[in-house]
Amino acid sequence: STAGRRRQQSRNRSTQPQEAPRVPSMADYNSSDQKTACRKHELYVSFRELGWQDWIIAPEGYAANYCDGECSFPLNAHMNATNHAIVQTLVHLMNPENVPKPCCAPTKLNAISVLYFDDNSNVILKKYKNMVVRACGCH
Amino acid sequence: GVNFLLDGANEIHASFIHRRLRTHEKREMQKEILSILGLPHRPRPHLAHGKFNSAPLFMLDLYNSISGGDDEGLQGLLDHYKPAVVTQSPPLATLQDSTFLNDADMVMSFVNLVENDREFSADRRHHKEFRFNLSQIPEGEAVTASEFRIYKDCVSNAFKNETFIISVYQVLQEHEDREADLFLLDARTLWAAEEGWLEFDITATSNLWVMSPQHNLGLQLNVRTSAGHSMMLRDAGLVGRDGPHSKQPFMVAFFKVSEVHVRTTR
Repeated sequence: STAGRRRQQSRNRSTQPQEAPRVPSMADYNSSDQKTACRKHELYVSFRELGWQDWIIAPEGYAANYCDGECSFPLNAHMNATNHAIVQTLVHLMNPENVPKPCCAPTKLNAISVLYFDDNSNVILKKYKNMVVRACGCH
Repeated sequence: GVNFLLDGANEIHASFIHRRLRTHEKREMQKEILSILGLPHRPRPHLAHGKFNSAPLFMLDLYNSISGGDDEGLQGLLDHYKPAVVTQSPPLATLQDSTFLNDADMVMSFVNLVENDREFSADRRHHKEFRFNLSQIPEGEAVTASEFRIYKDCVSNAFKNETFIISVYQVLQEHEDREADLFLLDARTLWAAEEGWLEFDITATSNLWVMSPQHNLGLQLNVRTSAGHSMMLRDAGLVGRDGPHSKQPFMVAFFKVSEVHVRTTR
């Protein structure tokens, strides 16, 4: 559907010459700067350092991790880029002022089990879903 | 309490400002983590008998049996369960517990609050009472299985060649002038020489106690010889409050979430 429109736009341009808006090239969006690429970073939440070892029996803490970095072309360079990320990138390229780039966020989260005392000195073993980032990607 | 570890390239992310959290920021962060854990405030347990009574030990056994299997969480327990993780002999956690765990989202052990020795002169009937507080179960959690656990030591007294019948009752109603109304939950016949943890199924009773805490009047336990004579629980080798901490009686319940947990807006 875009092919016909593009041909029409090109015909319009030929009749009404005007400077086309500069569309950023692939080079502008390549993620050669690996420091800013979307990836998983380690972050450890320590129950011990929070001073909670009097009521949390186990674990001492957990590697929660977080996602950080830019989502830009080529999206394949990032882990698990979604179809939405491609669409978001296209819309961003067309309207960079108003539409942000895709978001670097968790794509896979794991659970942890926590063993702790309650106020009555009863002990609780509970599974908490989505506590540990296992993989990041572009959404 | 939040540490930034070194990345794979052995450097902290360049754009990240590394600083200590201010006191109020740390307090807010603690509140957020407590909220994620579904707790309104930081628990303040009274650990008069130390952290590692029988109930925490049992729970630690369960925790150790699932640690390393977090990919599947409690669901993968049957595959990962290894009786070798049990830290003492005889084992606290059994394979039956692992079966319950397979279907559980939460496991909770309950400390025995009361242990009264009673003796009625009419028929010299001895029994012990036990009470557990099930009033603070998080909303939306349903009991899938529940056990009362009591340790039996090997008997080396006058009863050493006896067979015992141990009965567990739910207290239905208490009376000042006569014995309480009881409902038999479970009974077990044991040799005096047997040693280890006895498990009594109290699932239906626990469900009732969670639904209507006013009906929670506790459990009664009594022991009779094969000839029908009532006897002291201590003489049958049953460990009570005066026994070692690691062999104290306790209750354990397995729960499944029946409602979606929604974090409350603060």
